Amino acid sequence: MDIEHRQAEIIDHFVKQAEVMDGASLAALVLEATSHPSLFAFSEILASPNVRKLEGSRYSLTLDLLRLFAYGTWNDYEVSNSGGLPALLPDQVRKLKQLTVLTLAETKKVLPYDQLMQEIDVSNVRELEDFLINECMYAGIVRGKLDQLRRCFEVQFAAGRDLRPEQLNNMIQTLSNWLGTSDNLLQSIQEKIKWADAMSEADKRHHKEIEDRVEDVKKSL
Amino acid sequence: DHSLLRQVSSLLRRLPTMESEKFQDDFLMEFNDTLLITYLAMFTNC
Amino acid sequence: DADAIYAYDEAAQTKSQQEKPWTQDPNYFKKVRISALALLKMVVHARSGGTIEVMGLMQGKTDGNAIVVMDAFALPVEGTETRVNAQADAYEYMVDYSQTNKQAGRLENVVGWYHSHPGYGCWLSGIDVSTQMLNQQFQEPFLAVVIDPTRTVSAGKVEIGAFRTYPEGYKPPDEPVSEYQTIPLNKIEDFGVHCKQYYSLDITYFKSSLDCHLLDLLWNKYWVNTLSSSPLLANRDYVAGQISDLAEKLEQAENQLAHTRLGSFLGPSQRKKEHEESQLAKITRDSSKITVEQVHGLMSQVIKDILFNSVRH
Repeated sequence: MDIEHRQAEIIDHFVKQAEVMDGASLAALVLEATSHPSLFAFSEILASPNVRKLEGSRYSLTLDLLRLFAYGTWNDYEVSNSGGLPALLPDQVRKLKQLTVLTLAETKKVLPYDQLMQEIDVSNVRELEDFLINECMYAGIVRGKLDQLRRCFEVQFAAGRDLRPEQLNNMIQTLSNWLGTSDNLLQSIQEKIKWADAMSEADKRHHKEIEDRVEDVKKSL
Repeated sequence: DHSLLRQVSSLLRRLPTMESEKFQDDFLMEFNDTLLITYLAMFTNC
Repeated sequence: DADAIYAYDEAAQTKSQQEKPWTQDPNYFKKVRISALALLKMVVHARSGGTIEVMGLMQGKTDGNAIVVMDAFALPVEGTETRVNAQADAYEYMVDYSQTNKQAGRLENVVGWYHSHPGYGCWLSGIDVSTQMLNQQFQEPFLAVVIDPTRTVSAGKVEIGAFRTYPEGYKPPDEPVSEYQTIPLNKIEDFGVHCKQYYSLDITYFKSSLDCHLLDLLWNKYWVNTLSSSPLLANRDYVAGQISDLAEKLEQAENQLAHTRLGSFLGPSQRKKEHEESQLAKITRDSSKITVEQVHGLMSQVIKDILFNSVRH
């Protein structure tokens, strides 16, 4: 939540800029956005009409680059590099690696060091831990614990990344599952409360019957 | 609202909160222990 | 309006001090109003003592037949059962604290003392009674509050009692016994011998608009803490103690039952006692209370498990 508050203003700023730019200036804007240290979301900029217009133009690579930062990982960039994406600046490289950690943290709660080192192209544990602490935890995009003994990173919180359109259905499905489960739980609690009330009523009645009978027996005695 | 979508996605990614086998074992152990206490208490009451 | 209670009316307090209405009627004070701030400080302090008793003082004022507790502060004293009179260092601390408060514009006087009974209920023991009687002789108006931090966690609500003692030799009219509470076997005698020497007051709470605002801000944090804690875990020792206490009581009841069977017919006094709740009925009640608290704890675990662990992507 905090990360969203922090980057909301930055997103506004870039979206307003994008509305009055096109072509080369837009390319420069995208470069600036993908290098910004506090920006980790690009859907709003992608949704801007001027940015969409880059499709099919000679700046289409800029659009591809923005999509990479919105949805992709460092591996995607290395694989797609053969497709001629422009070389990334050091800030962009760091940003893409931070986003890669986010994607990994979304899928698993315990991330082995080996997998992390491979995914973000880091050669040793020390460098990896420095990156996780300085570039990820201090940036507020993830929270968790570094387990040096088991060589893994335990994720407690990870900020959300931009969603691909096709992921929406899956998310809606999960949410409705959760809602269904919660409704069922509430219903069963209601039923249990009714059951408990009924049992206590029955108990009281039974208690009274016993007392009446005791009285009768006393009288007859 | 992209921001809201991202937050929902982050929240959903954290569920299920605990799904390790060890947790299930401990949970069931605790569950049964408490039910046993309840059972013994009913015995005592009777 | 809600904040009016925080205004300190010196004239009214002076008038009440001069009239001393509490000297006419031992039951004069009937109500206690505790501020959210004082309650939180006392409960957190009591909880921090773990299984050791801690004590502190309360500041406030009187308002008709109610004592209003505005604030509270801890005393550097532990184990009150052994040293219920705060020794020299605590006295010095008390005086300093009160004077500094006056300078800081907090005009309320000390109106009572609180201490904790971890795990064995809210009542006044023999030493507590004598301490409170002494205080009521020289420091009126003075209130005694007892907090049980362990049962607070177990029951999920604050276990607190406010009491005032009767003058020496005063015989209170037969009044209904206050809310039933489980007294451990090793404390029963201390409880029983003195329980007629004091009475309990009704406790209500109040909070200022600033309190409301601060508590609202803390609400999320409170919920996160509540959700991520489990009374089943936190109070394991207490429950174990309760169950072993129960077993001892059962043992005792069984012995007594054997004696009565050996004894001749029931005498009238014995029959009268039977009308009071029999010991076995009390034990049954204790057992049900333990069970209910355990089942509550388990229910919250099960609900959390269903809500947060059964979601599948």
